[in-house]
Amino acid sequence: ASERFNIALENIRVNFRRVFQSLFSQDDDCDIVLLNNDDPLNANIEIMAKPKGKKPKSISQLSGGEKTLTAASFLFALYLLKPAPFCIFDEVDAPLDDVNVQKFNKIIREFSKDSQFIVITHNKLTMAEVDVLYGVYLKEQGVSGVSAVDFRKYESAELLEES
Amino acid sequence: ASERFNIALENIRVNFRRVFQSLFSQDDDCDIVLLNNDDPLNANIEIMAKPKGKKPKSISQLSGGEKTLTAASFLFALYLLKPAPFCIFDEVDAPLDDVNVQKFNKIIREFSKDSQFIVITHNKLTMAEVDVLYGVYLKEQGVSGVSAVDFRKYESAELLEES
Amino acid sequence: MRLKRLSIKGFKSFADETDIHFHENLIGIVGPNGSGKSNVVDAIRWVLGEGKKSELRLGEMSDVIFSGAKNRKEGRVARVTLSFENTKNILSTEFSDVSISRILYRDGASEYRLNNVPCRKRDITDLFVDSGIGSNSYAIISLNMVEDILHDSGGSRRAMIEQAA
Amino acid sequence: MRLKRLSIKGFKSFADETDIHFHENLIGIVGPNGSGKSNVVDAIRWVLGEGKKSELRLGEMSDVIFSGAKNRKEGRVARVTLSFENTKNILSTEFSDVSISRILYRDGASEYRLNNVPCRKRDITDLFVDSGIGSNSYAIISLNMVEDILHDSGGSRRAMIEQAA
Ligand SMILES: Nc1ncnc2c1ncn2[C@@H]1O[C@H](COP(=O)(O)OP(=O)(O)OP(=O)(O)O)[C@@H](O)[C@H]1O
Ligand SMILES: Nc1ncnc2c1ncn2[C@@H]1O[C@H](COP(=O)(O)OP(=O)(O)OP(=O)(O)O)[C@@H](O)[C@H]1O
Ligand SMILES: [Mg+2]
Ligand SMILES: [Mg+2]
Repeated sequence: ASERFNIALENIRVNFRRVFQSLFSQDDDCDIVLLNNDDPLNANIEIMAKPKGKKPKSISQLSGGEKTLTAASFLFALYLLKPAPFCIFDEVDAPLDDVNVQKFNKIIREFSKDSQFIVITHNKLTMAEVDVLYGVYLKEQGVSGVSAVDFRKYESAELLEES
Repeated sequence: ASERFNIALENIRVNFRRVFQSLFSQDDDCDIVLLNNDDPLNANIEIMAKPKGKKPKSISQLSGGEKTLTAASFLFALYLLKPAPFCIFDEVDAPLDDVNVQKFNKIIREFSKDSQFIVITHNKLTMAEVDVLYGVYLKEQGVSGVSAVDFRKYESAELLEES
Repeated sequence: MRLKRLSIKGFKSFADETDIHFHENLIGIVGPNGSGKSNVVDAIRWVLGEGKKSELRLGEMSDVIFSGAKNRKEGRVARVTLSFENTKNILSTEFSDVSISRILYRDGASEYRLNNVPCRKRDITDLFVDSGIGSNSYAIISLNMVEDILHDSGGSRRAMIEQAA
Repeated sequence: MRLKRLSIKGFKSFADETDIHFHENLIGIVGPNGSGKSNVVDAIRWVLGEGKKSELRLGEMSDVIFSGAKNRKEGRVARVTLSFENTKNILSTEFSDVSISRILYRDGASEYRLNNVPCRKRDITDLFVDSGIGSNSYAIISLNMVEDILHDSGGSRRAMIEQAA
């Protein structure tokens, strides 16, 4: 069991570095490290991230957006090892700036060749990227309904809501 | 001491309901309740929110955006009791949809007649609302700089970053 | 495996029967705050067998049932059905079209169904065992989980790696 | 009271002397992820006397000092100065122009200054005592505090109400 786990972890490490450098840049570094190596099945798994050569001592010094990109890199690394048939992201793009939203969406678009991706978002760049949009709305007070939406209409629909 | 606290709490309750109904709608209800009333100085202060007549049993059933609006209503209620000379919001608008971002910004614009507000944001609607924009950027790897930004340029600046 | 349809009735804010079709590969879900988007994600976690109240933002498990609104009485039953095609034979079953359902009545009676035949929860979780899908797998992610993944609270990181191994 | 200028040098990612002027009433701060926006907020909390490492996202208090980068050596000192006009006499001092500073050296020596004269931390916090401003007041809010405010972890809600009372 620990043999299998170690091989999986090594694969994830390699994937993690690759994805991390595509979301950050070639100058960025990251790693997945097993603390107290002697007992791999119970050791703590630490994530290290060093965007742009900075010397963050720990993950908690990263910015909100950098934390989200680091977590996303880890999740994508897991996906690359075993592509789940479908994935769901609920507002994971909220802390990201436009450039990082586009990088994030590029990776999801790539993965959506093999799996289905469901993305919940308020970000217009992400809305423009998907194949189909479903709008969830309150059809009466406290009761939800769903209908397919045309992105161009959505832009004005939300403002319609305001009127 | 507890006399002053009770008066303050009553004022906050009134403010909270007023702001909450302006961020949600007239059909929405909310309250601030002191649990185990006999000892006001140590009692727990509970926030109750019931957007659109829904019967949420507790705050944890609210959506991400509804939680942010409820917390903002509470903070604005405190501000109305004692207007701090300046306030800072760091990406508080991130979970909000366009309609709620505009309501939120309307309140801040109103309060900025008496106090200074500093708003950190990735949201274009908020950027268009402020009097002046400062752009923080990495002038070299790992080193931050600040410069005043013209909003119109910012739109393209971020995409410039991509090239 | 391809998702085909999610059908929800009486689950959280979905008082009426509501269907979402998954014909495409990249599907966006949008809507105002509080409209019910994250409730859709909760419905999928629930039908996959999620047992922890905190993962579904519930006080009580019975809070999944529509609790009523201004012009509506509370619901008596919550039902979610997820149907898919078993392409690439990812799922350990010989059916090519598979649907899983979970039902909860106000009186506490609950039921799982596989292709509309009552079954145990285990039959559903066994179906997905090697697919990477599960109620708390790396494949269903909300923004508020980012802190958990980075700080590895409760060993969630190890559990995710084991799902992918 | 009106904010006039924030001046940062050697604090977190601000290796060089950087000034932000607050002439207007509604000021937006924008920039890419990781560029240093939240570090500006940390600088303001720090100069107001913040003592908790967790509130400043620090491992050690000395982590506020610029820790170096690809082409830069680590800094020796972190210094933040916040200057304002004491309009409406909100602050308990007779000066009309007030500036507060906080300085930390690598060797651990630290200093507060009021109008460039060394003073105690108490002198700074006393200045703001009835203004509603403080390092952890209701006036400085990040998105990740929303959960704390709603679930009142650690009595933060009561502390905020007392600041406003
Ligand atoms: N059992 C229930 N019956 C009726 N309504 C419910 C039930 N459980 C939750 N809700 C309601 O569902 C709403 C939350 O929906 P949800 O979290 O899906 O919103 P959302 O679309 O994700 O919004 P956001 O964009 O803010 O994240 C809440 O207003 C809550 O009151
Ligand atoms: N002592 C220090 N020396 C150098 N850099 C530091 C120091 N402390 C923190 N940093 C760096 O500052 C960066 C974080 O900046 P900050 O949190 O202000 O970003 P931000 O602009 O708020 O981004 P986001 O939009 O993602 O929230 C991190 O990359 C971190 O490595
Ligand atoms: Mg949601
Ligand atoms: Mg930030």
